[in-house]
Amino acid sequence: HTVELNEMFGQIQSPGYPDSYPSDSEVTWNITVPEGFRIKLYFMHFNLESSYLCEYDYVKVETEDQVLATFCGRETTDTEQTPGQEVVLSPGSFMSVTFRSDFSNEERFTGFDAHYMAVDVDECKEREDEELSCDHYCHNYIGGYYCSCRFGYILHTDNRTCRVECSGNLFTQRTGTITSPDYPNPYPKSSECSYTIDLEEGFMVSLQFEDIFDIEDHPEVTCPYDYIKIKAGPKVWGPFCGETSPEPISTQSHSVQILFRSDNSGENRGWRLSYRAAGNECPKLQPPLFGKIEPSQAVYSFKDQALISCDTGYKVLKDSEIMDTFQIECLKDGTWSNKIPTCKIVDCGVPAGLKHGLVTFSTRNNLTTYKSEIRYSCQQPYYKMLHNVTGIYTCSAHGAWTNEVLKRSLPTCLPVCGLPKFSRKQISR
Amino acid sequence: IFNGRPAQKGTTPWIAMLSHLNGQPFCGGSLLGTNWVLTAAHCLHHPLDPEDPTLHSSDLLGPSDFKIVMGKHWRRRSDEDEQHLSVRRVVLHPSYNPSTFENDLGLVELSESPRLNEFVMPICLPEHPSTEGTMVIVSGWGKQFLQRLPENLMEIEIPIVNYDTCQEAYAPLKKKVTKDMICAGEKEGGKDACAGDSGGPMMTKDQETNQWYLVGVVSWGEDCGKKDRYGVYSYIYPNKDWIQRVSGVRN
Repeated sequence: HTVELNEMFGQIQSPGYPDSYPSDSEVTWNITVPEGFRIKLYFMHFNLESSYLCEYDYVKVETEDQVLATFCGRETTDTEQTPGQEVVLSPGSFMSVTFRSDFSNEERFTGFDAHYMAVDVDECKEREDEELSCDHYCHNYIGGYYCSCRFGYILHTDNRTCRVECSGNLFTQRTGTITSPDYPNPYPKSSECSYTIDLEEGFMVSLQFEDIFDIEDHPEVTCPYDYIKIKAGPKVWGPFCGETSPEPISTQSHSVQILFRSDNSGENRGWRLSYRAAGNECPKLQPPLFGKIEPSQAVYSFKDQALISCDTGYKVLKDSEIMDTFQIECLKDGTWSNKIPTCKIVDCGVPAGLKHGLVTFSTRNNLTTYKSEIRYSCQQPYYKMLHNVTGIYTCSAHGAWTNEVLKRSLPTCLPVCGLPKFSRKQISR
Repeated sequence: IFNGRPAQKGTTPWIAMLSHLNGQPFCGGSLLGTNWVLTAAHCLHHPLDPEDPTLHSSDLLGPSDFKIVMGKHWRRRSDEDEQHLSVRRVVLHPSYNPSTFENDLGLVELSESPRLNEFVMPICLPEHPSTEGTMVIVSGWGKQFLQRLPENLMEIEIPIVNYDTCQEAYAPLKKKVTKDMICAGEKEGGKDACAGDSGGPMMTKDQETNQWYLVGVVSWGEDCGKKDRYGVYSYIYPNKDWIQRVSGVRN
């Protein structure tokens, strides 16, 4: 005789309880509660015939695949068990209770009175096995649980593992370092990462793994779980996994893709690589006379730039144009974008005229180049220089006649006042 | 100039002659910097109705009404070094009062600078106030004794008079001597400026720098050379800011 019970709680009793139960009877109660709950069974009263290992009368509590307990008798002995105050918990949401009495009873036994109730399963506490637990955070609630992830992670479709969005990383610098997410901490699960190094044609990228290399692997099968793969054009390196860093890779290409995939299990610390791009080398450079080149490098390669500048007092002369600096670039084919220009001494040119004044050169041949000197003076005795400045100007490195005080501005000749040439006799006192 | 002496040519190179376009001189002035002549405001104000003391712009001389001649010594005869200059702008002192001659100053901007030489040179502005008793020189081509006009530039050498003394001297005539004026002359009279000298310089020499600077501008007086009737001049020192603000001139 089977009874299906689906309530969240209930009571079951031996037939005829509290009167003694009949012999030769068997009743089974199948208790089913919703997923996320388990069943707690406890006995208010228990009085069955005792027998060795409960082979006569018994109450057996079991799930689909295991016997949780078998009770009989009045008191627990080493060969038979009574529930007493003990609670029987089902591992899952199903429990079956079977009462069986054999065909004879030496005396009258009142049987049992038991209660059951559904008890929430705290999956967050109980699910230890990796397959089932949450990757980051577990949240229990009555009748179930859910997982959530740390900031920056996304809950995977398995509702358990946390992946990151790590696709579409673009590197355009000529050197760089790329790591697995969270490196050197364990990388996220269930993630598909892609990194692209995209440089101008003419560069050739080489890669080198550094420090830790720890990607989940398998003793027999090549990287069935997690792996890193490198592509450049038609060429593919990897998949790589395990703990041995791959050899340095010279891709001979200016565009490289790095694919990294992790499945939903494993705690591995990931990988780190550095890359460098180099192009064709250009011929060595010689700085111009009275000039210099920056940065000064033993080798210049594609895309390298060199800035030519001149010593103080000199300017760059390029195609008859005067400028402060001139930049050349190493081209893809290993030639320089321009020839090295020359450095020409700064020439301040003819000095501006001065109202009510005149200019004299300090050099016999009226030099106007860098560091040459001239002197402004006012038409004496009728004009004098304002502020009594020296009137001496030097051709500066910036190509301007410069005075210590007035800098680039011209002096001012002010009319002398109150000093007639023809003086009158002293004023009488 | 009453009881004066002929000025030695070139000793007053800053003296400017204001003359009508027909050559008739009517006032004096002093060259400041290279572009400005300081004169008396009343030289530039010719009221159609002398009785009407208010200042009408129509009574003011315009730049094209007169000219400036520098390097002059002779009043009528031309000088070898004289330079005729046209006027660009006329600026009267904002507080000029025609009826009391307060702030009797006017600045004339020249259209072009004169060529400086031993007969054309600006005078300096004062660095400090003048004190009573300081001897000053006043020069001009104005009337002499018996209303005769001189052949050449004349000058007198007179002392600066105490302000209160001068004020008291004019009190009986109900004429106000104000703080923007300065008086000079002898108590007994004699040496004095007179009509035609207006606008001309009252100057003295700075003993430290040896430079001549302008003390005053010939402005007004009661008659000429009379006892107790000192010559009254527009005092430059208290008006120096205005002069520099308008003309930009610095020593």
